[in-house]
Amino acid sequence: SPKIIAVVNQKGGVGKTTTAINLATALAATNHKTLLLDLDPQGNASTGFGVGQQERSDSIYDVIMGQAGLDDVVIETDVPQLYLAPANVDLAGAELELVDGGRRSHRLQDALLAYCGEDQAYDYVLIDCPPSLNLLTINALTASDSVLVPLQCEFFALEGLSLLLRTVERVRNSLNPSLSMEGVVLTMYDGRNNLAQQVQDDVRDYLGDDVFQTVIPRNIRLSEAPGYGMPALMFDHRCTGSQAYISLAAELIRKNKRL
Amino acid sequence: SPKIIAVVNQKGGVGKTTTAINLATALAATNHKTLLLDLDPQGNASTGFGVGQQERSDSIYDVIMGQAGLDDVVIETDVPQLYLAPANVDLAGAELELVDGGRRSHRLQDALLAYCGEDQAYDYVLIDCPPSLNLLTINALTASDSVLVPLQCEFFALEGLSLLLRTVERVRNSLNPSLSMEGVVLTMYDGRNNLAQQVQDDVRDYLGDDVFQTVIPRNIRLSEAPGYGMPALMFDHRCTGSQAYISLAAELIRKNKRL
Ligand SMILES: Nc1ncnc2c1ncn2[C@@H]1O[C@H](COP(=O)(O)OP(=O)(O)OP(=O)(O)O)[C@@H](O)[C@H]1O
Ligand SMILES: Nc1ncnc2c1ncn2[C@@H]1O[C@H](COP(=O)(O)OP(=O)(O)OP(=O)(O)O)[C@@H](O)[C@H]1O
Ligand SMILES: [Mg+2]
Ligand SMILES: [Mg+2]
Repeated sequence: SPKIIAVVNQKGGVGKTTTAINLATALAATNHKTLLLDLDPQGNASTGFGVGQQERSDSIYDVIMGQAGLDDVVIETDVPQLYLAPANVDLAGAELELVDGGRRSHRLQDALLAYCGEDQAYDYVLIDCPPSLNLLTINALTASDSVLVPLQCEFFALEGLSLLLRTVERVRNSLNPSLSMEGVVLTMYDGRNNLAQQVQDDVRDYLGDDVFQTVIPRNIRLSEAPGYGMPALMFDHRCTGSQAYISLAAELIRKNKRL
Repeated sequence: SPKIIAVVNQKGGVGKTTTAINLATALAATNHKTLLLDLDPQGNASTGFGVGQQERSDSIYDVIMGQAGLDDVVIETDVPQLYLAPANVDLAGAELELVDGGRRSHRLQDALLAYCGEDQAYDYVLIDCPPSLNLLTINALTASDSVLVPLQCEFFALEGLSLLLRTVERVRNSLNPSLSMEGVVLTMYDGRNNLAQQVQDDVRDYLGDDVFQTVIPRNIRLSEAPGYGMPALMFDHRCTGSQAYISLAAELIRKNKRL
């Protein structure tokens, strides 16, 4: 069965979607069958693959609400071996609609167990989460084997890290005892910037091997790619951003092979 | 009575908190009595003024839950004429706790009417919102006279703008008929970057005068200031970031004088 990884950070704009899109693409490019779940009502991961609004009428919202299975909503992307469950704005209402329902924290877990069990033979499932520790993110943490945390090297982002790690701990102690730490990946890194260097030092002191060696540099090509509806690895695979995500995928695969 | 402005954008990391902190400071510095409400469970606006966790035990959460009035939680900051209602992590639970309660979208409006009516003589109230269109943000939109939208000049941020404007429209048609557009302010702007220039052109074409003339440049001093627990205007008032927020405040004041 696949390795399921939630890409999570309640701090906004730290590179969750950019990491989910490009890491998923790099995993698929090295012949790992990969599923990307877009769990953010903004639907940025879906946009990043050029999926128009009309192609999202069947979406992860229907799955969370129990009105469809993942096999009804998963679509192919332009990247071989990479599949996507798109999100649309209906998902913004899911939080309030889930509150009174049964198994409200387990909807995604149940859907993935049903879908991946059908011999879909995925190697990896990545879940792009919204900037919040709400029921959607709790669903992702409950369904996942591990947590990947993109961390911008800024003061506010560092401050939110301990809250995030406490939430992961709480989910591990209640909803999902096998939830582990895949790692923290530093994003939008600009080595000329003292604050960024200081945050990197602090995080490596605090978390040690839980921090990936690969650091994602600030690279304009990463933010231009979504405008063309494709991952950076397809838009410009030679740029520093793409190269960093290729090396992150390699590091992730090595780490998981060792286990 | 004061002008109440919600600083809103469901896209994460676009500069909502940085704008709320520094605009509030610039308004106070030009002798306008200003209240900043921190409505984000991350509590970044509170951190930006050096408010420790122990000083936040009475917070905006208690106000939203109807267990305290604003006069019980509002504190002074190091900036004369600037007051703050801090947030703490309890606020993360407010969304689910509000669902079944009465007047769940009006809690903040009711609290502000009670507090500002007591002859507090505020000129401006700014509300820093979380990166979501959840009940906390709906509370802010219901309580406000107008909406200020920080917009990062990036593709994903531009994509989310129409959803945000539709939500503002929906709140105007139901909960708050007098909600108007204070304006869109372009943030983290780097003129050397084609994408940023293109986004600026698109937004000015699309929204015209609803876009502030003042553009906030990308400036590292803005992201260093929170680490020292003070707004950039106190940390380094000569930097380009601070100067931009001073000019934004002047533009906002001029606009509101004309009306
Ligand atoms: N390494 C990078 N270099 C330059 N720009 C980047 C990089 N990573 C992401 N970006 C850009 O920064 C912005 C924020 O990134 P992204 O949207 O991936 O963050 P997010 O955490 O998913 O945001 P949200 O909290 O709204 O979901 C986007 O416009 C994106 O294109
Ligand atoms: N003009 C700027 N130049 C450089 N850095 C900036 C600028 N504005 C904000 N920042 C930094 O960018 C990051 C995101 O800004 P900020 O936290 O204010 O955004 P936000 O919209 O409030 O985020 P969230 O969605 O998490 O609430 C912060 O680390 C902040 O210090
Ligand atoms: Mg995202
Ligand atoms: Mg903020």
